Amino acid sequence: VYILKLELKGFKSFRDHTTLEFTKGFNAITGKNGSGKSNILDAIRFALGSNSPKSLRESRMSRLINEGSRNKFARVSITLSNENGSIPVNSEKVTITRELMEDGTQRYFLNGKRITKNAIEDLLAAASISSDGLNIVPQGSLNTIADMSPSDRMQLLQEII
Amino acid sequence: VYILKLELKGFKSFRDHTTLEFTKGFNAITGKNGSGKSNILDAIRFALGSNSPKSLRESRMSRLINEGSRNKFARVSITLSNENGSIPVNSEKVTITRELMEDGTQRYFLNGKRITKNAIEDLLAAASISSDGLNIVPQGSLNTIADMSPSDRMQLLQEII
Amino acid sequence: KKEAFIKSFEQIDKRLREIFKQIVDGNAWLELENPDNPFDGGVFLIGQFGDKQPRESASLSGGEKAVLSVAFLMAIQSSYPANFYIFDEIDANLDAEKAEKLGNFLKKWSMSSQIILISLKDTMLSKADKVFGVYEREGVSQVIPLEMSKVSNEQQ
Amino acid sequence: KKEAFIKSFEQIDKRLREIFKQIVDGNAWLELENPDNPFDGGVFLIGQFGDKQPRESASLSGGEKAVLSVAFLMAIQSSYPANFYIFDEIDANLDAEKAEKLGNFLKKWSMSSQIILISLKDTMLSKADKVFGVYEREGVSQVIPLEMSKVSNEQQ
Ligand SMILES: Nc1ncnc2c1ncn2[C@@H]1O[C@H](COP(=O)(O)OP(=O)(O)OP(=O)(O)O)[C@@H](O)[C@H]1O
Ligand SMILES: Nc1ncnc2c1ncn2[C@@H]1O[C@H](COP(=O)(O)OP(=O)(O)OP(=O)(O)O)[C@@H](O)[C@H]1O
Ligand SMILES: [Mg+2]
Ligand SMILES: [Mg+2]
Repeated sequence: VYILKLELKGFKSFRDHTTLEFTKGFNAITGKNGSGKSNILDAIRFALGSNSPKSLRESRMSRLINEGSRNKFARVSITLSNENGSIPVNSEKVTITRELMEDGTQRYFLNGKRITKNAIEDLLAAASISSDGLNIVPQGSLNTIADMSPSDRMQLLQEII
Repeated sequence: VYILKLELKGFKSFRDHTTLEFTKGFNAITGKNGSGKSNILDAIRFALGSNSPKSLRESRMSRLINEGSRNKFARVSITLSNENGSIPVNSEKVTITRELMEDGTQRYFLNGKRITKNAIEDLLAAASISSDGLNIVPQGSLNTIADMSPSDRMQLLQEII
Repeated sequence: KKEAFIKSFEQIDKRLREIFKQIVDGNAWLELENPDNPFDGGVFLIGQFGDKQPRESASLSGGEKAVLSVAFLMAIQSSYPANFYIFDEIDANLDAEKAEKLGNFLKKWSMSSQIILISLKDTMLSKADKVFGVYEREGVSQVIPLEMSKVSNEQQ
Repeated sequence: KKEAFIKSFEQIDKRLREIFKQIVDGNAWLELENPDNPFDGGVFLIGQFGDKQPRESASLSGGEKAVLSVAFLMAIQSSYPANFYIFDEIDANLDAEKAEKLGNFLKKWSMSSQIILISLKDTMLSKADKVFGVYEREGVSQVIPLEMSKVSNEQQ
């Protein structure tokens, strides 16, 4: 499983519909300070079901919606390759879409069809994909990992093993 | 008051006698990862009287002594310009020397003469010089400042004002 | 429980040794504080760079810690290797030499797992198969695919 | 007590506005959460970059936070300006443009206060009056004064 495509609209600084088509190998994202790079990482975590505003670097979920635009919702779609079928869905590509409205209501879609949040979580868990997996390393978090105490490290290993 | 000179011997990775003569204006220190740059900042804090191993990035003061060398002591001297007399000492240059022996005993010298730790602290306080002043910004600490909560920031301001 | 932990622990330690060697010239490993009763103690993360003494993670330099942490994170993935990795400026503390080495390592690694790397350094960007440039105009972010030759000019 | 605090607070706020403008194109300021009873609330640190909306420090980007924090630290010195400043890789998160601007600002500032800056970036090193190169051989650190032209080669 890898990330084929990411589409954002109304999510943080991405007011307009934006698409990133990733390659299977080595993708790099660059740009000036404040241009929106880390917001892309947040968008991936959002689409994968993260419910922690803090890990999306905001105080409340509603602040994820682009400020200053007329459309009052945030929508992120992530398309995952599923050639090896590790996501228990009968299609080679799996697109998960998450929408957040201004009043806080959220909707999830799988390949365009409405689905519940729990169902998405189960599908992703089956393929060991999680929005807060250790394979996602947000900006500045390496320092926290490096300065862990030996007992914190033991706790971390026990959670993984 | 500014820093004229720093001399290190047996302090962290500085096994041999090392001297840095600073200019009054803009000094830069560069070098590869692990070469010893941040150890220089630690040496300045040590000479200015820091008693917190944690702020010197070690677990115990004795670990400040260079490992693997025959000499079992750490010595750092800092020479400050005192043209305007803000350090209440009757000389244009003030050299503070601090020695730490393997058994934990420490000695302080002012312009070559033995002096107590408290006397040094008083002299520096008179010139608003402190080993943990906000004018010293260790590696990685900007993130902590930036992510302070508003109430932590109020507390900080109350300590300063 | 203890046996299962020890077995996994040794596997992670082995992966850490392999990965670290691929990034820099040196060694890294894990040690149990209390080998007889592992859960009564902690886990030490040790790094040895070049011909220097081995040291616990907390007393390494900023750049050394960054390299060691990346190797450790990749070694402890629950499903190994992970499907994809997303790294946000993990090279911020690295000097030119270490950034080059990390870039080479990630290039190799990307043969078996997808990598999405956010970086400001040309050394890293030049190794990628595809580069995205993110721009901001009046507070609105836009993304365009970049040719690597164009990136170097942009960065200036 | 409240009057004394408010008076100092306004002085720091004024210094922050001055300093920030000198580093980047934008504004920064402090706001009291509870202006009537300051001690019952916190202090907001606000930054506005270019033509973007002003935002509280915690929800700015990594590089934007770094610039804002430097300006804030310099504004809150108990004795203003401090005798000397020692900065250890404060430019790690900055892009080439912001590093250049910060370097220019520190150069100006160094006319009135001594600055000792640890950095890996040529942009910053090239502004210094004196550059020290730190080397390690078999675990032992050495320092030699560097000519700027030599530094660029070293870094490669
Ligand atoms: N809800 C929102 N609406 C509009 N803009 C937002 C919103 N949330 C965050 N932003 C803006 O997004 C900008 C970019 O943030 P981001 O952290 O992605 O930058 P970055 O490219 O990672 O920069 P750096 O290199 O400094 O880390 C911030 O400056 C912030 O003002
Ligand atoms: N007591 C000691 N004896 C010998 N070496 C030590 C001692 N304490 C620390 N060191 C060594 O000093 C080295 C340099 O550390 P320092 O943090 O100064 O590097 P740096 O130049 O700041 O690197 P970076 O660019 O990665 O931040 C470390 O690798 C560590 O092994
Ligand atoms: Mg960022
Ligand atoms: Mg350092």
